[in-house]
Amino acid sequence: MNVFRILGDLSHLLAILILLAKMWRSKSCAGISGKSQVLFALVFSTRYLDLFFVFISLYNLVMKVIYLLCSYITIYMIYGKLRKTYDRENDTFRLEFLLIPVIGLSFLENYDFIPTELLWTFSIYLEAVAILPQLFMISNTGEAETITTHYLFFLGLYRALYLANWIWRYHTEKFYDQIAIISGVVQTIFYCDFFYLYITKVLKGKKLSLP
Amino acid sequence: WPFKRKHDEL
Repeated sequence: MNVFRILGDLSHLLAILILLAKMWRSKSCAGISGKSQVLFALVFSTRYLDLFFVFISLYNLVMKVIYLLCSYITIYMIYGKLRKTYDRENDTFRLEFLLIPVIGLSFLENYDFIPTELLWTFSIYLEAVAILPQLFMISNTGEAETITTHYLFFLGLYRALYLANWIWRYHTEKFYDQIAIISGVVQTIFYCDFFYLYITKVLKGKKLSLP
Repeated sequence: WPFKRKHDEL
């Protein structure tokens, strides 16, 4: 465990909690893509199957359980408790365009052709693209609430810190996981445009709106 | 052990 990894995990947790707090306090999920949140719940559910088979560490166990619980609470808020505020007209990304290629790729490029490994690989590839419905929704409406942009910033920061973690692990442990690294690089690239807008607009006190 | 690799990251 290195500093980049722990900061990355905490940044990820903070993003998830910011989203929940926003919904809880405003009693609204306006501007949040339910589709992206369903994809993230699918990511955690298929990746953390190892909870049933192996104990890695208390930290690992607790964080996995928290991520899973939070992602299901988020979905319950969007499609249950706060469904009247869900902006489904602007959440129009077609999930099959992501799911079909991701399923195909996980069958082609994986570490072992067994169900648990395939599901893990699927979760890694899916996480790389799971934010796209959310970014698509923002481009549909042309704007995002500031709190939503903080959520996206910490989610992107988590990915960037994981890249630093992998560089660190490669140099100190000679450990690398090429599937996670390539997907992580792709995922981080999706945030670059957003980071630019966040730094040039949101941090200067302006609302994020697209020209 | 149903995994080829140990996935210790989140």
